[in-house]
Amino acid sequence: MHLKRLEIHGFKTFASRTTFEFRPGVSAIVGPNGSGKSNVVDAIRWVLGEQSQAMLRSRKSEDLIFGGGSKRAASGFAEVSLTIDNSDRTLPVAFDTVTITRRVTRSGDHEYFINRAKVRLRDIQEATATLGGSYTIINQGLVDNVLDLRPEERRRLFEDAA
Amino acid sequence: MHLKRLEIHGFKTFASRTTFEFRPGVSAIVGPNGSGKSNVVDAIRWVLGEQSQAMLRSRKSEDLIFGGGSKRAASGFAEVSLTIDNSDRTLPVAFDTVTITRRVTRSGDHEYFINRAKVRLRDIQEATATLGGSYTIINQGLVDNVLDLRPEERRRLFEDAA
Amino acid sequence: MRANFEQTFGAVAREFALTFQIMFGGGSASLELTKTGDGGALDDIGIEINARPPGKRQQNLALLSGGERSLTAAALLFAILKVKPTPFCVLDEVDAALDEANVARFRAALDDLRSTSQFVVVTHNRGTIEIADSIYGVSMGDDSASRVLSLRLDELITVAPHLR
Amino acid sequence: MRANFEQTFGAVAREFALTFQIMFGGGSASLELTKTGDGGALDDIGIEINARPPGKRQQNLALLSGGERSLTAAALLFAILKVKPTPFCVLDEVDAALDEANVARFRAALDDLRSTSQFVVVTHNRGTIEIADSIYGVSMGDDSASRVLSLRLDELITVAPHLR
Ligand SMILES: Nc1ncnc2c1ncn2[C@@H]1O[C@H](COP(=O)(O)OP(=O)(O)OP(=O)(O)O)[C@@H](O)[C@H]1O
Ligand SMILES: Nc1ncnc2c1ncn2[C@@H]1O[C@H](COP(=O)(O)OP(=O)(O)OP(=O)(O)O)[C@@H](O)[C@H]1O
Ligand SMILES: [Mg+2]
Ligand SMILES: [Mg+2]
Repeated sequence: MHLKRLEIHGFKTFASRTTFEFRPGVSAIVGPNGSGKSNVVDAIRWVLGEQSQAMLRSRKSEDLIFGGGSKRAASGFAEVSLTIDNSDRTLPVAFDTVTITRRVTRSGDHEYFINRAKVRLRDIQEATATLGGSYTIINQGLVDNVLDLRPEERRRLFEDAA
Repeated sequence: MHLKRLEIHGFKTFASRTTFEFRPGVSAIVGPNGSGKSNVVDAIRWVLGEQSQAMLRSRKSEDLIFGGGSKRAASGFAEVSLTIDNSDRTLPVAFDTVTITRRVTRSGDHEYFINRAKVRLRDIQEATATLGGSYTIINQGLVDNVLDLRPEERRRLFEDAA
Repeated sequence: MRANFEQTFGAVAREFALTFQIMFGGGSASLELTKTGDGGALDDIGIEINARPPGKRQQNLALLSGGERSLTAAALLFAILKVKPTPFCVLDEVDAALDEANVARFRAALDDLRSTSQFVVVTHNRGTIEIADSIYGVSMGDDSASRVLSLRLDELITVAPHLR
Repeated sequence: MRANFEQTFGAVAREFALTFQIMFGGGSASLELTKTGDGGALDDIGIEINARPPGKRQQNLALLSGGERSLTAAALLFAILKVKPTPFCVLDEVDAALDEANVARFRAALDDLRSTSQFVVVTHNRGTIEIADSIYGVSMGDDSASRVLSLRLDELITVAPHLR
């Protein structure tokens, strides 16, 4: 199983539909401060079902929608789609290719899709539970967090992995 | 008022007496990971009266004394001396040059000196209170702490500065 | 449940001891199970980390330098990935505190894991990018929106001068 | 006490608005006093920070990038130092998250303050070192003890290859 494509549209600084093609191996994302690199990481977290505002560096879901600038109007919605090669059936979904889509509008409507079928947030969280997102997506500044945890908290993190 | 000299002997990785001459302006400290740069910052904090183990990245005062390695024995004590040009009397001490010394032995004896006169820790903390150490010594990884504080905590930090 | 945990823990502990030595070019580290209370419940179990960089003696984790902390945490993550590979792993500037020598060791460890896990790595370090199969350059347009370019390694010098 | 605080606050707020623009090459920022409760007590007063990087619209502090956070915090510290200079200031890798362009602006701000405050700066960035009057190179000996060398700027390439 590996990630194939990430499409970001209206999420944070990605006002225009932007596509990342990921191949197996290592993909690097580079750029100046404030250009949007960590926003890409946030998009991956979010589409996989992240609900913690702290982990998404936001205060409310409206913060996730492109807010516009002096030369461009704000977006009306944020949508992220992650397409995954699932030929080994790592995801409990009966398809070789699985596309997970998450969308939120400025008026607060939330929508979730798996291969274009409308689902609930829970369905996405359950389908992606095996991906270990809690420890395999490491936010900026948090890499050495594991060293500061209490022994019991570290064990709990370990249980997610094991 | 400016720092003139910092002498570190037996404190953390500075097993041999090491002297830094600081001139007015900007002094840079560079080196590989784990070489001892932040230990120099800890030494400055400690000699000015820091008591918080967290701020000194230690668990007990014994951690501050060079612990030895496979090729060198541990030290019996840690001593740091900071010599300051005090011609403008920023420090409430009647000398043009003020040397603050702090020393701790493995058996737990603590000693403090101002210009070779034995004093108490409080005397050092009171003498250096005007230096604003709480906000003018910024530890590694903590620069953006001020952004995460609650408004009231930020005001308290401000009061120290004002 | 408990047996599975202990088995996985044992495997990760062995792997961590190895990964740490590789990433530090020496030294030693271990994971330890700790127990609060007498019950056999998993809730009472904790995991301690011991790390001793090369040439130094065993000390409290608190004394580690910024770069040593990042490298130790990365070694633990990589050890877990070796025992229980996840399909992908996203790393946002985890190499920020590493000096050049340690970036090279970090990169080698990443190289070693790429066949079992897919990595998406945000970085400012040229050293880390050297093993990338694809590079995306992100920049901020004057319309306040991000724009993305697919880059080749040789294009980096001109297109991404901000790299270290 | 309260009057002194408000006066200093006003001066720092004005300075912060300027320093932020200089260090970001644009944008705008402000400090705001907030009040919890109706009393006049200092305890009920808080300080809010608003920061808007160039080209972007005013948003919550939480949305700032790693580099933008470091630069905003540095701008606030430098504003305080302009209004209430302290004799010296020790900075341990506060420029770690900055890209090359921002390191240059950070360095310029440091240059501007050096006449009123003495700085001791730990850094991995060549850009920051360029304005140093003296450079100390620290290394770990094989006896586990630190050794220190006084360096000149031109010696850095050979003696300190680990710099970015
Ligand atoms: N909803 C939104 N609308 C517009 N801009 C946004 C939105 N959410 C976040 N931003 C902007 O995104 C920027 C942060 O982007 P990001 O964290 O991805 O930067 P980065 O490339 O990781 O930078 P660094 O190298 O400093 O970590 C901030 O300037 C913030 O104002
Ligand atoms: N009492 C002590 N005796 C011996 N070694 C010690 C002692 N206290 C700390 N150390 C060692 O000092 C090292 C950390 O040094 P320091 O934090 O100054 O590194 P640094 O140069 O700032 O590195 P980085 O660039 O990674 O931040 C650790 O390896 C730690 O083991
Ligand atoms: Mg970032
Ligand atoms: Mg350090």
